[in-house]
Amino acid sequence: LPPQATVRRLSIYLRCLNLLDEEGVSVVSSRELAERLDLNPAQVRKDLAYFGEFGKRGVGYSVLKLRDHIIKILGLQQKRLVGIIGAGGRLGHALALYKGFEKRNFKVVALFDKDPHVINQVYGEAGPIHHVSELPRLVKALGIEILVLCVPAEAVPEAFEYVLLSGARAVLNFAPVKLASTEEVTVHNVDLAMELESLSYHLGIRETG
Amino acid sequence: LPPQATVRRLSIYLRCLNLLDEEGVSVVSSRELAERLDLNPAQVRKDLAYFGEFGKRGVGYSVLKLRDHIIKILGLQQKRLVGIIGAGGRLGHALALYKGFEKRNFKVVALFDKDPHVINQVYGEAGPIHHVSELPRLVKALGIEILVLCVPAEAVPEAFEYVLLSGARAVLNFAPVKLASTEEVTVHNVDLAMELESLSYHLGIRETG
Ligand SMILES: NC(=O)c1ccc[n+]([C@@H]2O[C@H](COP(=O)([O-])OP(=O)(O)OC[C@H]3O[C@@H](n4cnc5c(N)ncnc54)[C@H](O)[C@@H]3O)[C@@H](O)[C@H]2O)c1
Ligand SMILES: NC(=O)c1ccc[n+]([C@@H]2O[C@H](COP(=O)([O-])OP(=O)(O)OC[C@H]3O[C@@H](n4cnc5c(N)ncnc54)[C@H](O)[C@@H]3O)[C@@H](O)[C@H]2O)c1
Repeated sequence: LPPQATVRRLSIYLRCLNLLDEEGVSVVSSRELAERLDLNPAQVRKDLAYFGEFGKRGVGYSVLKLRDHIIKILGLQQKRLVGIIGAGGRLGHALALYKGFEKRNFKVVALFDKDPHVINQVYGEAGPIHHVSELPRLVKALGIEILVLCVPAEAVPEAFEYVLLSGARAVLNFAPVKLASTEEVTVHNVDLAMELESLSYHLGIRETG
Repeated sequence: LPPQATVRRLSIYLRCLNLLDEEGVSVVSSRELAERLDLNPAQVRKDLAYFGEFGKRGVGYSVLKLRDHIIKILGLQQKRLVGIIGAGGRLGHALALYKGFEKRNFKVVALFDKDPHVINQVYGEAGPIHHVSELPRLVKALGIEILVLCVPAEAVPEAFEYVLLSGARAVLNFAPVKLASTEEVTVHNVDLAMELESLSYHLGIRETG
């Protein structure tokens, strides 16, 4: 299996290839891709080699062929259905309305919460907020594959219990509790403080010159 | 300059070293660090070598020494002050209250917005929401280094104008517009759809077996 960082770079290559296509570029070398992304050309070739041979030595990669290949590797050729747990909260509500998900073929189709004041409220196209106890039934009925967890830390055990009962295969966790993947469910934990740490690194370089 | 991905991995090593310290482990090899993080040991050694020599061949790294070194490299030994633009909105409000920032030595000290209905509202310790036109004055008065941008796409040009006037050196952009870094300001763009793409990759593997 390729390392996690390689998979993340595929998302970055995909965005770059989309831009190249918009600019009318039809062939690109690993060197040109690396330059555009501030990466090392050997890293680009190594990343792509995990998934088979594409480009011709000395000629480069076909932008469209490579893009379509990466779309398949990332499993983005089909629409992935998403549910949000804690949708009545600030973060969950913001993610329920974020148009950037649909642009990448992710559709938020169901919202869940526990707070009686928010049940049945409607946000955009995702429909009414359901009580979290409905999760197992609706995940199966709608074919939801990914659940986004936006609940407080103390609610994670109960919410994850419902996730396991539902049969959903993937969880994106924002709650400040490190959740581990299981046999059936792949879990990715997000901590936006890490985004600030990479900015802090650049502030440190400016200070030391 | 080390690649962006290396800097991100430093944040991951830092969290792992904190855990090892809590478990009472005082020495760790690049192999053990790599195993815990599902990385390649040569990648760990290569990452750390960018920043000087720390471990002894065959002995490993001192957990505390390596942790403190990474804290310094990431510029985390001092508190970094943060302001949020669009704090009256859903995402901005959720980030204003997120306790994970302070745990990593980032303190949200000022909130900004343009909507007259939210000006002067108080969220937690960050104080009242100021009008965005106050940004240049308050960034200088408080010594804010990082601004988090949580405004709609059409508001980005105006908000970024205030950022440039303020002298802040770093921006974390959530708005769906790709902002470029300038001479004075390092900009990182966040698209949470990329987190879903790395989950989609794992869904794709399950499907093809
Ligand atoms: N990882 C990050 O970078 C990051 C950033 C910001 C916030 N957060 C975290 O995200 C979470 C949400 O933050 P917020 O500001 O939106 O909080 P919030 O209080 O506004 O929202 C939480 C929502 O979860 C609901 N809830 C509580 N228990 C539940 C349960 N058992 N099942 C279903 N829903 C339940 C609540 O009713 C509420 O609507 C918090 O844990 C916060 O720490 C993480
Ligand atoms: N990158 C991601 O992964 C991601 C995820 C979710 C949302 N978003 C984006 O984040 C932004 C905020 O989302 P939201 O759901 O919180 O929206 P929102 O409408 O709730 O909040 C936007 C806030 O910005 C304020 N604002 C507007 N113009 C301003 C200006 N010129 N100066 C200062 N403040 C101004 C508004 O008054 C409002 O309070 C949107 O652009 C959304 O697309 C990005």
